[in-house]
Amino acid sequence: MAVDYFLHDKIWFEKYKYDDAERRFYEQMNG
Amino acid sequence: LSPQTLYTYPENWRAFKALIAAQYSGARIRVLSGPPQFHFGHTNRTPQFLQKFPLGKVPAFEGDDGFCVFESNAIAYYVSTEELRGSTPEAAAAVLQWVNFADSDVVPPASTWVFPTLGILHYNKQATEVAKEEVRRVLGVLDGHLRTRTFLVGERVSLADISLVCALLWLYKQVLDPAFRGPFGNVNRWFLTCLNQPQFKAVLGEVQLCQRMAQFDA
Amino acid sequence: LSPQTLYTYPENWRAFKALIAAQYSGARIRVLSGPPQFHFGHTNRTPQFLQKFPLGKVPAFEGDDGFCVFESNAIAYYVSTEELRGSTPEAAAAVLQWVNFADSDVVPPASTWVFPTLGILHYNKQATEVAKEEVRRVLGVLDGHLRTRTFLVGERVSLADISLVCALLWLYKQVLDPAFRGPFGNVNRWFLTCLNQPQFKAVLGEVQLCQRMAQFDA
Repeated sequence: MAVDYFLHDKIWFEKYKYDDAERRFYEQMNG
Repeated sequence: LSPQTLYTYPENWRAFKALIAAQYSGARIRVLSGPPQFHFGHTNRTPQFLQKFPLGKVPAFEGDDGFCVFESNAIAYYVSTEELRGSTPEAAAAVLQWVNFADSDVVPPASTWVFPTLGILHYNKQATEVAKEEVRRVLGVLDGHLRTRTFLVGERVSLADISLVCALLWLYKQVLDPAFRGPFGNVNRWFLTCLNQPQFKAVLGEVQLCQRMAQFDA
Repeated sequence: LSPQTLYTYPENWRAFKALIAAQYSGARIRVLSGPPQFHFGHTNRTPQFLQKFPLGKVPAFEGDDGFCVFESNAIAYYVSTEELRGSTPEAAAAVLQWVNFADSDVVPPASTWVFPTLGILHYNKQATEVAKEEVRRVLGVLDGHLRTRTFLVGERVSLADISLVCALLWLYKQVLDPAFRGPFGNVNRWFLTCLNQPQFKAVLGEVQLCQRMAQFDA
């Protein structure tokens, strides 16, 4: 199935975890 | 222009961006997406391919003069018109803003939610719930922006619309059922307006919007 | 040009891109990164800010004429010169290619490897090992491309160099010790050449390259 190819694309599934962690870190730094 | 070549696997939404842009610019592109011309997983691992495209990723583009470029947004930009790119610095910056927004804020949660319904990724309830909320937030931002606009930047279609329609495509086909997409009327209107542009239809064909939210395919 | 405003928290590598670009273009930007003008976590949640920047993310830019744009690459583009953007369609597409490459192939493994050493995120051994290999692959691609080049696109500095130097900054400061970066001589040369450009130095100051690979900050 064509959709099987999708997995070969690099997708940052965990991006939201990193974005949240980075935001919290800099909010604390500037708290 | 003599034909230029786009290497990709079939039905690659990232390749659709350049193909829709080419419908506006008249750029003639031949798509090589199947054997014998291009066999994904093999051709893109050969030394010849890697010499041109060191990452071995698709879509990859080769111009008639040997100019080679990878990264789908760069390819779509190259085959676009000035109008699609944004003809003033403000418009071009706004186009870039929405193109980046598509990659950074739409693609990750859309993939997390949709892939398990296609059976190509294991289902994770917690990740899916987070992704749904991210998608709701993204649609809310777009809905606000499109309240007073027909298209995302200026009065005509641009690469911003092309990029975001392609990034949202699988969401609208698989999981954005009428109940979920109901609150985002401006986005739904915009999405359908784009789909009905002849240049989008020439590449995407008839797109059926999701009627029943697909569940993960155990 | 009367001053334009960049909202960010201090030491934000994503904001550095626009500030370095502005060093080349002469665009005058005042950076609001601390109270009372801007308090990250508060100001960017106010209705006034969200009205201009619906995502509430930084860096965010407001021009002297009220033009607002978010997404760091769009901001850097807006304050750039034609030269930095790429003055031909081929150069502009190549710039976009490397800018996208920075976001899609450098930032994820760089964040995975570096964040635990800064105490931003918990350490995960397996993820870190995968990230190290990704970084090795990325540096290998860049090293091949830079074997015969001084800069990434054309003969002069462009947004491609600015974006990739900023995306690689934390890696070079925190974890790319001499042993790890040894095999990538062309990248090291390119990175130091850029750092020593007056326009980069004006923004980044003296950058100490990592001598000892930082371990996670338990």
